[in-house]
Amino acid sequence: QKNEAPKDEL
Amino acid sequence: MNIFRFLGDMSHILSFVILLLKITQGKSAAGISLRTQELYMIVFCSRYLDLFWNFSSLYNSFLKVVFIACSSAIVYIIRFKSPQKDTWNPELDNFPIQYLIGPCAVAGLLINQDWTPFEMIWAFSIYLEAVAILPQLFLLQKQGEVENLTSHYVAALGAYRGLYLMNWVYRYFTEDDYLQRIVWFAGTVQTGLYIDFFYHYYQSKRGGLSRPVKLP
Repeated sequence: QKNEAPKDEL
Repeated sequence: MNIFRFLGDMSHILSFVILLLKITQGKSAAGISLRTQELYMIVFCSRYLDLFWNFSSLYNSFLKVVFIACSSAIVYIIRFKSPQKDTWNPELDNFPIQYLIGPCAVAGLLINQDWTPFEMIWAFSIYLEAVAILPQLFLLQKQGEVENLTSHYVAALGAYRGLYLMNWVYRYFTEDDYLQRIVWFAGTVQTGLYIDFFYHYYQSKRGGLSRPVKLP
């Protein structure tokens, strides 16, 4: 089960 | 960081450089949609509010500042600076952006990650970025023929979106814990908007010729 990623993109 | 994302960011920066060169060196904003540039300014200012409390890398924070600064400078030059402001044609560049901002704001309020104010603003900025190029594409369509630098600008933006798409696929398969459903959905819509432009861009640039892009 994957989770929403932290905001590490632009 | 992977190569797709890095090249995507570089392509995004290249688009700013092309546009800034065009309007400062060429002294004209003809063919450039101020509406689209204003939307990008809203997108970056709202999404990067978290500059004040999120830190993931110096690279990220630096580019966030660069994006806000570049989009603000572009809007400032076209709106207020002579002679560029006299080359902007409000009758041609008249896309009703309230019809983009309104629905994106509602979507941001309704569809976001965890119902905090910043998540709503952040989702709004993602949705708005997806459609922000529309006034520019409509302006090009009205003009029919697209100047070289303007076509390179739109192509660099389209390349940035395409590379980010590849970055998401790469990350999905290489990272154990990675999902970005809102971003993927909006990003796919956004990339799709460039397909028609790229078809005409390819048609006019193939064979090493540098003809202006003609749109039907």
